[in-house]
Amino acid sequence: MLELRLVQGGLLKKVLDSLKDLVNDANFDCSATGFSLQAMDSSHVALVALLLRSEGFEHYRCDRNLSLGMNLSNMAKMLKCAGNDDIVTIKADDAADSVTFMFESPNQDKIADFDMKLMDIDSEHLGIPEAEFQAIVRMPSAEFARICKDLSTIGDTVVISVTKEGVKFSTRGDIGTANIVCRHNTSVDKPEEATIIEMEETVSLTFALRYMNSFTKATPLANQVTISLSSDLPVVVEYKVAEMGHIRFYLAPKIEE
Amino acid sequence: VNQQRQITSFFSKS
Repeated sequence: MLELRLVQGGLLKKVLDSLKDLVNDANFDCSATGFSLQAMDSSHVALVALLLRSEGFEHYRCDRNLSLGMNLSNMAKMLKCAGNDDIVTIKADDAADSVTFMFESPNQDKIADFDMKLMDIDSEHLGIPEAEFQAIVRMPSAEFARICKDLSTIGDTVVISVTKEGVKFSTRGDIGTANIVCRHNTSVDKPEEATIIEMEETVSLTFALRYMNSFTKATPLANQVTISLSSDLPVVVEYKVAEMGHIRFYLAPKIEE
Repeated sequence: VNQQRQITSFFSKS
């Protein structure tokens, strides 16, 4: 028996909106730790890892570890029917072939339940080693989204370079080139407007902008995004999900042959 | 030419 009650149901809507374009079908794993997901895009270039810790739910009952295979665009369709302020409860029986999403309006005057068919999904779980990063950039998530969107009008790939000067996002295309440099800046009115660059070593990596733009669908989840870089390793683009967890996108770099 | 790597070449099956 699984029963997860999330008061901030709007968070789940935002989570699905940030996943559904990258991944078609995925297993949601439910354990005492929390509600999690690991999935790759169909070309195995990007990976997403979601964790919503059990403490973040108002009520969290998971009698035994369960894996719920869901089509993410169908799940997003169902969650779209919840109000942004609704309380969302996810329910499933141990041997269930469906999952129930219950939506309660904040003043309890409207209660809806949506039942969605589950599916069997063969997914390989990858072990993600703990890595020391050469550079970690924290910046406003909206700024990062803007940069990715702007650069993708000019080129297909972005070179992200971190040096003492700051973090530089560069692209080139048929019409020309573009470089955007963001400097370390903590003298801001609000902490979420800060850009914090921690650099152990200079690093420069090339990534496909198509994937970066897909990751920025998570922007409504968090004011800040964390970009962790190391030479010849996938970049990690992380958004916090309120106080209860995170969504991490891993993207393999493009490497010169 | 930059070749797109796959995520599976960095992380192994657990």
